Amino acid sequence: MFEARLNNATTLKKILDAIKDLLNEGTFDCSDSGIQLQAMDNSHVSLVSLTLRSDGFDKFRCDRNLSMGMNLGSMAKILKCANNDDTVTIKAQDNADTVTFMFESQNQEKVSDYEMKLMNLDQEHLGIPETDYSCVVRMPAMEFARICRDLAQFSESVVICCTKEGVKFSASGDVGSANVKLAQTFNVDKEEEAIVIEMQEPVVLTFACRYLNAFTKATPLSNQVQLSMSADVPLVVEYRIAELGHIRYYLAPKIED
Amino acid sequence: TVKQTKIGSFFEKE
Repeated sequence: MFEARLNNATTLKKILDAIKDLLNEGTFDCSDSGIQLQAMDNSHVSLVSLTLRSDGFDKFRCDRNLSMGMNLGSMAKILKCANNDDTVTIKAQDNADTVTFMFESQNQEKVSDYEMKLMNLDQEHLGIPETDYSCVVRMPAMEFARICRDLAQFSESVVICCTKEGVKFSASGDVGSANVKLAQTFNVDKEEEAIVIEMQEPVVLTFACRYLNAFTKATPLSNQVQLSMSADVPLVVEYRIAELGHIRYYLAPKIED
Repeated sequence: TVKQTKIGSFFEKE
C-alpha cells in the first residue's frame, strides 16, 4: 500500500500549478525514499524533474515501489477542491488502477475523498549526467519571473550572458531591444534577495521565452531560483521546495544553425 | 539563424 500525507495542501497545489501547463501527464514513481516525476513536454524541448523526499511528508508509507501514471490536468482539478490548510493524503493499493486523494479540514469537520483513474504511461526515463556548470546564478524567483515576462514582449528568444560582472538578459525584435543587467550583490541583509553568481567561465546562451515563462509558474514555491548554465547544454532552472525537495526544469538551448 | 534543439539530443534514454 502507498500512503503519503502533508498537513498542508498548499505545497502540493503549488507543485501541480508549476507543472500542469507544461505537462499533460506524468508518472509519479514512488519508493520508500519518496516520489519522483520526470517528464518531457510535448515538444521535447524541456524536461521537468520533480523530487519529493519521504522525510518531507508528515506521514509516508510505501510498501512496494509503485509507478502511478497521472493525468496532471485532472489531478490539478482535484487539488483545486482542497483548501490550502487542509491535510492532504494520497493513497493507492499496490497494484491499483486508481489513486485516492483525501482532504481533511483543520477542524476535522469536513473530510473529502476524490478517486482518480491511473494511466498506463510508458514514458522513457532519461539519464541526466552530473554536470559541473560554467555559471550558476542564484537570484530572487520573483525577479526572474518578472524578467522573463517583460522580455517575452520583445522576442521569442532570450539571450542570457553571464560574466563575472553579472548576468544579462537580452531580447530584441520588431518592438525594439531590451537588456536587463543584474550585478552580483554583496551586502544584502536578506539572503533571498541576494544575487549570487558562481562563474567558472563566461557563457552566452539563447533560450525560448515561452518555456522560461512556463517554468516561472513554480515561483510561488520558493523565494529563490537557481540557473545553471554551460555552453551548448540545457539550462537548469531549479526551485527548492522547503523541507520537501525540489523541482528542476531543463531547457534545450537554441543554437546557431 | 538560431535553431531550437531537443532535450533528447543531450540526455540519453536509460
